[in-house]
Amino acid sequence: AVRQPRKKQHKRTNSFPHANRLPGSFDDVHPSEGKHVCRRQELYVSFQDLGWLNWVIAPQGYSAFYCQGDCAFPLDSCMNATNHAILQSLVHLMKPDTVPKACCAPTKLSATSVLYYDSNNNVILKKHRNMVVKTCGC
Amino acid sequence: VASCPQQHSPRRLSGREKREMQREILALLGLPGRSAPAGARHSPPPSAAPLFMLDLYRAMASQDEDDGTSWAPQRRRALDGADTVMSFVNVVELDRDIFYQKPYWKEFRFDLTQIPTGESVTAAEFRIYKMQSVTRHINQTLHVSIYEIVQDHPNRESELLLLDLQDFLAGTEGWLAFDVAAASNHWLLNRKYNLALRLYVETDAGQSIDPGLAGLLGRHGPRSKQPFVVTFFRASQSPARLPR
Repeated sequence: AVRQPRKKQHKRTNSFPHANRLPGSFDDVHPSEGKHVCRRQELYVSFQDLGWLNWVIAPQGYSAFYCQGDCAFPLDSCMNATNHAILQSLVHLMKPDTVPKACCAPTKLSATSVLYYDSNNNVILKKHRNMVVKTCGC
Repeated sequence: VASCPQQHSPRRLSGREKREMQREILALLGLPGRSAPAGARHSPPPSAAPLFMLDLYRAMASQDEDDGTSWAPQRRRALDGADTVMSFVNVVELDRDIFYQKPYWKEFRFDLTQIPTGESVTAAEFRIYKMQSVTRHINQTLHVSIYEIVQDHPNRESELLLLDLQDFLAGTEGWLAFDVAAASNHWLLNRKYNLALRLYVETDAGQSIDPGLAGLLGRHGPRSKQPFVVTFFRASQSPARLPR
């Protein structure tokens, strides 16, 4: 792992053992009244740790952001939600066995680029659209 | 009603799973393989192209924050529309210099075997560094023209296609960029057209000048000033991802 886990990291009993996990670390999860609210998390993949930096010129690693947490609508009004998510939450409250909760999902994505050598010493810059999660919502 | 994906608890990954995961990251990022190419590991490539590409990478990475004022509008448009940008290092260079009969020229060849398939060329530039000409008056205008060699003939002159023509003062120093998109398109569509680019320099009076004496640097110049081609590609469709 390249980034030091933060203070609360050790409290996560279900994280990967250090030696066997992919290079990277999880962001903190801020529990709200015992629940994990929907927010953006980060799994940093270090190209240096993977030994790819002799042919990947940039970046040095990849922040694989993802969305995780609960969508608790309409009770938690501070969260970003679509009308559909609010409706689905209400229907879920009425029929919890048949209708699932609203999803915590990316609401805004951006591109990322990788610069690397090919086997002929040509340099390639590749742009990947919609690869990086910018914001999460319900 | 769409259902949320199950929230699996993280678990210990086996070595095989870890390698699969790494391979998948490589595939998602469009990277060809894990091991470094031999050339990149042992002999450093000419550094002009990587430096230029690193500038492009930084511009692309800061696209959201940067207003792009430091980039020419043409370059900005090419960058905005591109999914892949490739630089091609000049691998073979031929000179018809002052030891030959006029007209003088310089020829550049590139290895284009790794051009991506399924992508179209949106722009392409041939970039060559020009030093101040030592044999000409600095205010004299030089006409620099770039041709694509369409067909080589053993006993007569090659068939050429004019790609770009630009005027410079003999005293100009810096990178010159020529539009070679037409040639890149030909090379992409049909690999047998991958012949070369040829450069001529003339005065106002139509007198041919040795490109070297005009200050144009070839592959024997400093590593940071060696000529190369940069091509902007746009993917015609989203890449299909196979399930792991």
